[in-house]
Amino acid sequence: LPLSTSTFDYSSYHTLDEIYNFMDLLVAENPNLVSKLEIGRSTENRPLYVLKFSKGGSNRPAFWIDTGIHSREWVTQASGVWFAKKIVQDHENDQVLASLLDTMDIFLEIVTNPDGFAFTHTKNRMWRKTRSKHSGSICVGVDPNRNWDAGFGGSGASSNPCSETYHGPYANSEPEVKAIVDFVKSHGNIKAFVSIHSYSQLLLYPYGYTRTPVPDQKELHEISEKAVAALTSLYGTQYKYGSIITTIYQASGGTIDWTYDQGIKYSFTFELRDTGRYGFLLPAKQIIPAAEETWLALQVIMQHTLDNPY
Amino acid sequence: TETFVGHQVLRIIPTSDEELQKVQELQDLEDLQLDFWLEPRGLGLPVDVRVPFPSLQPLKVHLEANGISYSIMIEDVQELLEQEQTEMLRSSR
Repeated sequence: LPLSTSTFDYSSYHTLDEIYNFMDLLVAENPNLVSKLEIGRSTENRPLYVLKFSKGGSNRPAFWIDTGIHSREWVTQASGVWFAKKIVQDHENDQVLASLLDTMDIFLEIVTNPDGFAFTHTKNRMWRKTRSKHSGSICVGVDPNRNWDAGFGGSGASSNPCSETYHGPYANSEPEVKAIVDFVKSHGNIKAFVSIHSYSQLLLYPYGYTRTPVPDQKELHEISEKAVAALTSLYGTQYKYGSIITTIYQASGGTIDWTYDQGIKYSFTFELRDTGRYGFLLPAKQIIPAAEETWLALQVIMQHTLDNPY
Repeated sequence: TETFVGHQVLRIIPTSDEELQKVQELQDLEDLQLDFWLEPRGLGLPVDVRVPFPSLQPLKVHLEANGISYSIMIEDVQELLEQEQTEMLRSSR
């Protein structure tokens, strides 16, 4: 295992243990900025770790980023690792980051579905869901992006336990989802929530479960336009943006529909690259370019959150 | 460990409502064991589907019989997986 986060290979995919080891190294190297919280345990009793980046204070407004909720989307967990190092590296010299951390905290959950992620490394690279087993289901796993209490069980999710979009027996049935729900509710001061998926190069905002536009649709659309422009400026990667239901399809029980309904206005989902050559099997050499371009978009959302307190 | 020898990923771009519906109907054919990487979303938007080897021929015949064009995005999924594994081993060494 690498001895420091400076020798960690960010241009390669890593196992769950290597990522958890990276987290411990980052915390040990930056005790005044980074801490590691355990917000719960997965179905198979793996810890659910969230990195907290804070310059002090208590219960400050916060910016949440999660990656890897769909375990096979490896470029997202790898990007989460890169984001963590970027925040540490730039927290004093980057104007956006420095000003954000002056008044806000950042929470980053890199491996949101550790059971599924471990399974992709050991048994089935194509695994997407959790690894829960519910009575009466002949198949394993629930789609953790259909299990939230927002339009739960509606169109845009499957009631078939063998489907990749199975919504689960009830909302928050998955401990990986329940842990975030409890954390968001207990913290109560999260102002932006970004959940990162792959692939198909989209920046999406609520809703997915209904065609009713969100009250803040105009503002979210404008932010998306600016964020996508920043992202594309680096390598020319083309993104589409809009609400989930108008841009891709109806999806019920989704993460950011729930966070938006909790009052977290700046709720977004990214679908990172691939352009249609590799799909989920994006070559490792594209990890850093994908993370770099996404970071530019995240900074637009950060700046807007900072400039528009609510 | 599950292997994906001979699995292919096909890219289908529905150009009419009729085609879109035909592709959506594929999602209900459980015995084909199709894994939709990108689900049917709308006209002109790509649908990417991983097809196990035994389902390849029947699916291609079905698509061609319905005049639905497709391209092969990944010739052999297992080959890409092995490249990925090799990369990871190289990096960890």
